[in-house]
Amino acid sequence: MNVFRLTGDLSHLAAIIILLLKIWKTRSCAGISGKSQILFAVVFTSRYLDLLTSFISLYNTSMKVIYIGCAYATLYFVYMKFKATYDGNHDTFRVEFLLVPVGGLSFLVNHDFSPLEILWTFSIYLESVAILPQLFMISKTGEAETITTHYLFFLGLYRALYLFNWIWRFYFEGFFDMIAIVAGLVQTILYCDFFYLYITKVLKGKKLSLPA
Amino acid sequence: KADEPNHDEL
Repeated sequence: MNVFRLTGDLSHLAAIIILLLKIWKTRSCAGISGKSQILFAVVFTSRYLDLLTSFISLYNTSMKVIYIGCAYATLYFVYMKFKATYDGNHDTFRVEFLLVPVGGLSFLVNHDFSPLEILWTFSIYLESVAILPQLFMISKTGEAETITTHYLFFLGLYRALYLFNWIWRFYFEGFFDMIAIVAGLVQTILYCDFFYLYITKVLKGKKLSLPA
Repeated sequence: KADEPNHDEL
């Protein structure tokens, strides 16, 4: 555990909580892509099956349980409790274009050809692109609520901090996991355009809106 | 191929 890893995890947690609170306080999930939220629930579920097979630490177990719990709570909000506010008309990204290639790739490029390991690999690849329906939705509507941009910022920051964590671990522990690193790079790059808008607009007090 | 996949990260 190093400072980048810990702040990365906390940033991830902050993102998830911000989203849940935003929906709860405003009683609305407007502007949120339910499809991205489904993908994140799939990511956590397929990655954390090792909760049943191995124990790493109390920290590790509790964070996994919290992430999974929050992911399903978010889904419950979007598709049940606040379903009337869900903007499905703008949430039109075709997730099969992500699921099929990612599923295929996880069978082809993995550390070990075993069910749990393939599911872990699948979750790493899927996470790297799971935000695309949300970004697509924002590009379609041309705007995002400020609180939604805070959510996206912390979600993007988390993987960027993990990149520093991996550099750290490579130098000080000789550890590296090529699958996680490459997927983490892809994931972070997908946020770059958003980071730019966040810094140049949202942090200066303006609403995030895209030119028509 | 890695010796033993060890996923201690989240």
